[in-house]
Amino acid sequence: FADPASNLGLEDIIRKALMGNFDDKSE
Amino acid sequence: LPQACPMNSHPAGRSGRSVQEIWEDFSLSFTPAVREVVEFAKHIPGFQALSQHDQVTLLKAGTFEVLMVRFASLFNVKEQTVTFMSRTKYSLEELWGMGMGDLLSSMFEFSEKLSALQLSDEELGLFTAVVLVSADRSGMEDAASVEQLQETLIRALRALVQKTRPAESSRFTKLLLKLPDLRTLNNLHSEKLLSFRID
Repeated sequence: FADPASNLGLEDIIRKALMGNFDDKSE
Repeated sequence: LPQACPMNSHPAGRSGRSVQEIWEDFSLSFTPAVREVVEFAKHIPGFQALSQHDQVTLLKAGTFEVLMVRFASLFNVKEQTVTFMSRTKYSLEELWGMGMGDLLSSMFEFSEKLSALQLSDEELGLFTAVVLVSADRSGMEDAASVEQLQETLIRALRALVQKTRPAESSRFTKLLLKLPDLRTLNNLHSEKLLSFRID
């Protein structure tokens, strides 16, 4: 089974938000 | 498979759009909502003392549950409707036809039970913090610290709930029982998500 969260790019959004990178529109 | 999620502007089953278009539409609501959850987490006392790995792990496991609590008001049990992010309302019957099925029914049930507790804004905020730190701890580096944080927040929530309505002694227990309900919803949601691949 794949990680369902990775389907949404969730980890990437979380990591960027934790680091305060709110300007990246790449998602 | 047609999929419907309140975080879309419109249910995917109705529009005939491509998967890419559906994903872009969803992402417009989803990304800011996740960022809000992260900002919320940063303000939970003790959260930022956890390692970055554990912060990410907790957020990955708990974001859906936090969003479910935050968006519970989108589910109108009396009218049997769900309001999507576009502010368009869809009936339960329409959404059943779009593949939401059991997950939709469980979300309605959860929303109804949560709403019945009539939480104040302060109680809801603290409960949401408890929800996040109670998420699945698989893969944590320091689960003991998360457990300690959870215990501290639950103690604070108990004190707040008892202070708000001292006569209703079962209210805190009812609130805590929402945690396993959210875990079940999270699992149902994950199953749905696995059937919707974005390549």
